[in-house]
Amino acid sequence: MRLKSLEIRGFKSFANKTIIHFNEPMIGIVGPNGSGKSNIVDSIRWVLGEQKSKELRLESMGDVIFNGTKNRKKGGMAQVTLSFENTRNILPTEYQEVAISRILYRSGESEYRLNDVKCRLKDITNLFMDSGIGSNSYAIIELGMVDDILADKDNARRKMFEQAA
Amino acid sequence: MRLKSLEIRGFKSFANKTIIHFNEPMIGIVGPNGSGKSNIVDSIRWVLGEQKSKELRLESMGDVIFNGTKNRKKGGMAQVTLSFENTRNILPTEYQEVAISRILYRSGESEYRLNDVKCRLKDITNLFMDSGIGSNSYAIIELGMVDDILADKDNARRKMFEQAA
Amino acid sequence: ATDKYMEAFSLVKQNFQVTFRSLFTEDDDCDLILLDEENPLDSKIEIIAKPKGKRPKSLSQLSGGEKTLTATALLFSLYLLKPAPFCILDEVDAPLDDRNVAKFTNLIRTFSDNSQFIIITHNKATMKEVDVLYGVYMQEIGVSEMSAVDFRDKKDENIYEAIVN
Amino acid sequence: ATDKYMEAFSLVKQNFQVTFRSLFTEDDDCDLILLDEENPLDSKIEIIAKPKGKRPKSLSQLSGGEKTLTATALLFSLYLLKPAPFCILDEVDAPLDDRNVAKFTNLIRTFSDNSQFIIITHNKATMKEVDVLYGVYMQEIGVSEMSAVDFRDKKDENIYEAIVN
Ligand SMILES: Nc1ncnc2c1ncn2[C@@H]1O[C@H](COP(=O)(O)OP(=O)(O)OP(=O)(O)O)[C@@H](O)[C@H]1O
Ligand SMILES: Nc1ncnc2c1ncn2[C@@H]1O[C@H](COP(=O)(O)OP(=O)(O)OP(=O)(O)O)[C@@H](O)[C@H]1O
Ligand SMILES: [Mg+2]
Ligand SMILES: [Mg+2]
Repeated sequence: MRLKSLEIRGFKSFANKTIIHFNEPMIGIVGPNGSGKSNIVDSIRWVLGEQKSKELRLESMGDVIFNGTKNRKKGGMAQVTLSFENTRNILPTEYQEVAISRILYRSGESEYRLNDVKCRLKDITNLFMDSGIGSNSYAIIELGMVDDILADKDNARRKMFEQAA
Repeated sequence: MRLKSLEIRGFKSFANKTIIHFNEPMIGIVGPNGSGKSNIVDSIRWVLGEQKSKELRLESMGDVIFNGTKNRKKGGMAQVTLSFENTRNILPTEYQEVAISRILYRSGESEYRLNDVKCRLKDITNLFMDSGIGSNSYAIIELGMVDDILADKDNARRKMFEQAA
Repeated sequence: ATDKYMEAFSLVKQNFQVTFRSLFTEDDDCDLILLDEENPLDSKIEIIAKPKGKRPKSLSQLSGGEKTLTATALLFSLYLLKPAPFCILDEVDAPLDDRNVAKFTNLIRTFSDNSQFIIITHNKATMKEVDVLYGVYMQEIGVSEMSAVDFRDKKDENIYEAIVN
Repeated sequence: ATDKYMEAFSLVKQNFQVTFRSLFTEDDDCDLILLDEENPLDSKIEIIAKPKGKRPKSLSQLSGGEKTLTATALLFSLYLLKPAPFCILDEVDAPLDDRNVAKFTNLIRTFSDNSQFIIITHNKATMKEVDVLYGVYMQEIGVSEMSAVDFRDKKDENIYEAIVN
């Protein structure tokens, strides 16, 4: 299964619609401090169903919506869509391409979509059950995880082994 | 008061006698991972009287002595000497140059010296009382301290303010 | 459940020994140990890492970069159990010297047949190794944007300046 | 004791506002707040940092590099209260982009009239700013050695290779 693209709109500092295409094996993301690189990582965690606002560096889930600057007012919603090509039929579905979306409105209403059809988070997690992706799989490695492994904070090592096994 | 030189012998990975001279305002220390750069920082903390082995990344104080490799047997003692030029008479002493040494033998015996004369740690800490240096002053900043300030772990911020005030 | 866990544990241990040696050298040793073999599912896990003929008594004696490489080797070993279609690395290379950055990116290159790797970095050596660079920047204050950087025809200094200035 | 602490607190706060602005920009805001003004000696201290017209709700919303710059500004503010004769910085620049590294080293340059700064780094931009470079390396396995690198007559790539290879 390969990534195809990521579309971010209204999520954290990405007030405008932004699309990244993933056509290569090794993709580098660079830019100044505070420009939004880790926000891209957060958006992928979020669209895959992350429920813990702490994991997304937020005080509450509503903080994922672009909260405005002195020149631009705050956004009304956040939307992220991650598209995959279902190569090797790893995903148990008849589609060749799978797009999962998550939307949160400032009212608190939220929605998940699979190929543009409303669904529940459960439908998405079931879809990814065996493919090694989910908002808490080893697909994401940051320096914070390196520290947790070294300090073995709250039995981090055993928990990671359990999840992988 | 200016630094003049640091001499390290038998301390951690510095099995051989090593001398650094400090003649410039901004001195850079570079080298590969694991080459010994942070060990230099540890040696300065140690010679200034650091008592907590955890602050020096050790399980016990005896671990500061070079513990050998497959090609070289372990050392019998660790010695560090830090020399200052007493410019501006910041230090309340008649010497123009002050050299403080700390020695630890594998037997566990340890010694402090001021200009090569044996003394107690108390004599050294009294000497430095008002100059802003001591093994726990703000003379040393590492990424770990940055994390403690950000997380405010165990009231780190208040403790740092107390020490500075 | 215990058998499944033990089987996974033993596979991760094997992966760890191979991965550790490609990040350090073929002569380096490492191990993973279940501290409580009677109760594997609740047992703490100990990491033994002995780079370059050194004899560190515990992980805490290793240098910053050596610890990062060791933890990264373990995280990759867990990943190898069930390779996720994509893997995101957020500034994991920050504590590494240039030679270790090269080992790190070479290792990722070998995994990239099976998974796509998204690598966030400030490190120029890493930037040279990836297949494409996306630059993230804020033209308007507080609003993130992205654009691909095709650097095959630019000099190294120009890539980064093109993005960050 | 409370008066002494309050006086120090207010000086550190002033220093913080100046230092923060030299690491960010003149239009950026920051503050230090005693959460419990009735009991300053036991009170927690809150850090407010609002870089570049953004409106982060708390420190945790800032990026990795922005947090490091903020904490560094606070550590320098404490240092300025009673400047120690020397200050050691161990890889504090790791999370910073090139532009922020330049601000960081420029700030240190202004303090270096009063104190000597020993800066441990892997960052080439920092290496260019210091007055002298000492290289630490292990010729023999497990044994550290040092030598000064006079790089005024070498090309940049050669300094580092001269030390690390
Ligand atoms: N809801 C939001 N609305 C607008 N901006 C936000 C929101 N949440 C976070 N931000 C901003 O996004 C910025 C952080 O971006 P991010 O963490 O992605 O930076 P980064 O590129 O990873 O930087 P670094 O190199 O320092 O790690 C912060 O300055 C923060 O104020
Ligand atoms: N008592 C000792 N005897 C011999 N070697 C030791 C002793 N204590 C620590 N070491 C070795 O010193 C090395 C660590 O050095 P140090 O932490 O100074 O590295 P560094 O140059 O700061 O690297 P990095 O760039 O990764 O931070 C470790 O490999 C460790 O095994
Ligand atoms: Mg980041
Ligand atoms: Mg170090």
